[in-house]
Amino acid sequence: GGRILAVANQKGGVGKTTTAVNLGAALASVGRRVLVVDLDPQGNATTNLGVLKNDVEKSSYWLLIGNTDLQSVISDTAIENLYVVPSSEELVGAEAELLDEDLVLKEKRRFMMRDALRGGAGHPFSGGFDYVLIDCPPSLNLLTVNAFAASDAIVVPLQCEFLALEGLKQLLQTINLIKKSVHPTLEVQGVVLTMFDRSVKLSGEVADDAREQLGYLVYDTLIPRNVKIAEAPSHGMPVLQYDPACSGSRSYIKLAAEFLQREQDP
Amino acid sequence: GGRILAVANQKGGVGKTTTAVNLGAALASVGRRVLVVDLDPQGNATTNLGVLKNDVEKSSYWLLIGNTDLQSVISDTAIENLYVVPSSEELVGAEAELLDEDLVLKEKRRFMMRDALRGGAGHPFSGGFDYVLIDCPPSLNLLTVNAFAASDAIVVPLQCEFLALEGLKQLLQTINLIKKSVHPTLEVQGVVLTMFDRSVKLSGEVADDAREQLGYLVYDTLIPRNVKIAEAPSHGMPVLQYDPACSGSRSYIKLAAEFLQREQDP
Ligand SMILES: Nc1ncnc2c1ncn2[C@@H]1O[C@H](COP(=O)(O)OP(=O)(O)OP(=O)(O)O)[C@@H](O)[C@H]1O
Ligand SMILES: Nc1ncnc2c1ncn2[C@@H]1O[C@H](COP(=O)(O)OP(=O)(O)OP(=O)(O)O)[C@@H](O)[C@H]1O
Ligand SMILES: [Mg+2]
Ligand SMILES: [Mg+2]
Repeated sequence: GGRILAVANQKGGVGKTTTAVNLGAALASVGRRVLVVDLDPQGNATTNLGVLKNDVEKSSYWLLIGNTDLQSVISDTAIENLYVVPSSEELVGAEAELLDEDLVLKEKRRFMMRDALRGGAGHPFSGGFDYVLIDCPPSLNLLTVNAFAASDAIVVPLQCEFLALEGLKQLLQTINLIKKSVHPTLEVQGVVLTMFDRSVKLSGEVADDAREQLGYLVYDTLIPRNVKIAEAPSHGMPVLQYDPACSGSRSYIKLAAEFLQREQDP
Repeated sequence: GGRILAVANQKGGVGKTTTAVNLGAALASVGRRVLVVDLDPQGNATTNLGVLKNDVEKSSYWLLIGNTDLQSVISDTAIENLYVVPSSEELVGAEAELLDEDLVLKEKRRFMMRDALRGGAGHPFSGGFDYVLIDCPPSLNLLTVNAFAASDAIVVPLQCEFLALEGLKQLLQTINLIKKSVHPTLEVQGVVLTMFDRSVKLSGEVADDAREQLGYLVYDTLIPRNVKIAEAPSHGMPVLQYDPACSGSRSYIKLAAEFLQREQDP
């Protein structure tokens, strides 16, 4: 079976979508079969992977609420080995629907995504992918909790800016709550430092701070601030396709190698 | 009475907190009495204004859930004329509590903040401030809806990056829903372009696009990407205090002038 990882951080704009899409594309480029699940009502991962929102019939909403079969909500991308479960407008209302006891039983509301992807607690994932990366919205709401309950591990993008470290405590607390209550084997696979800008003193300070506080959890690979990464979404493609030789692409390929290394020797 | 404005955009990391804090500080520097309400569980506005989270007794949570008197949740800042209702950890659970029908009546769950600040629909705000700026979390959840129902108008920070425009449609749809259902006079006071980087082609393209699509709604003032703005939060102060002469401070002072102009001739 494959592994499911949530890409999460409730702090906004730290590179969650950029990491889910580009780490996904980098893993696909080395032969892994990868599925990106867009669990953010904004649908940025869907757009970054070139899927037009108007063309979407079945979306991640149907995994959460409709208990639909995974295979029926998967879309192709232009990249070999890379697939996506797109987001849709319906996701905006998903949280309130999960909390509506007439629709979803109270004890099931955190596990709808887990049951749709795995069929139940502790079941291995056998959906025909090596890796599933779930792009989470910028909050610790029921959508993100569903992603945590469904995942084997979590990848945390951390922007090299002051405010970034502040939210990490809350995120780690939420992960611990999930571990203690429902999912004891959930772990953080790693923390990836994003938008690192060598010319900005603050970037280096935050990176040093993060390594001091989090140690091994922080990947060696730094994702640099690189304009090609910001331009690629407007062309509906990952940066690896938009400009394979730029520093942005090279850093995500390096991250994929480090990610796979951690997967082999946890 | 004074005016209440929500600073909102569900896209993460676009400069909501930076705008609430620095527009607030700039209005205070020209003699307006300003209150920043931190409605984000992350509490970044609280930290940016130098308030230590451990010192917080009463927070914005108590306005939402506890129906507490506004005066009892206000903290001072180091800046004259600038006050803050801090955020606290309790806000993380606020949304689920608002949706719990044993705690809050269904028809009241969107109006708790409005009733705490104004005492009811259509009532003028008479809390002793010229302006209240509510810093919203990066989502269109019940906290943000409470902010919209309580506000006279909305200020929308828009980052000069591709993904930024994509989410705007959803935001404007949500605002229209609120206008039609409960708050017909709610309006967008303006859209402020943030993190504008003259050396990046994409920045100029997004700015032009935004002005083409939104016209007058977009303020003339552009907020440049400026490292002093990113450094100021680590010193617990607005950039106007940290480095009053930098381009970041000057742009927020200019924005405050334009904001006041719009307030006079709507
Ligand atoms: N390394 C980078 N260099 C330059 N720009 C980047 C980089 N990573 C991300 N960006 C840009 O920064 C913005 C925020 O990134 P992204 O949307 O991936 O963050 P997010 O955490 O998914 O945001 P949200 O909280 O809204 O979901 C986007 O415009 C993106 O293109
Ligand atoms: N004009 C600017 N120049 C440089 N950095 C900026 C600028 N505006 C904001 N920043 C930095 O960008 C990051 C995101 O800004 P901010 O936290 O204000 O966004 P936000 O929309 O409030 O985020 P969230 O969605 O998490 O609430 C912060 O680290 C902030 O210091
Ligand atoms: Mg995202
Ligand atoms: Mg904020």
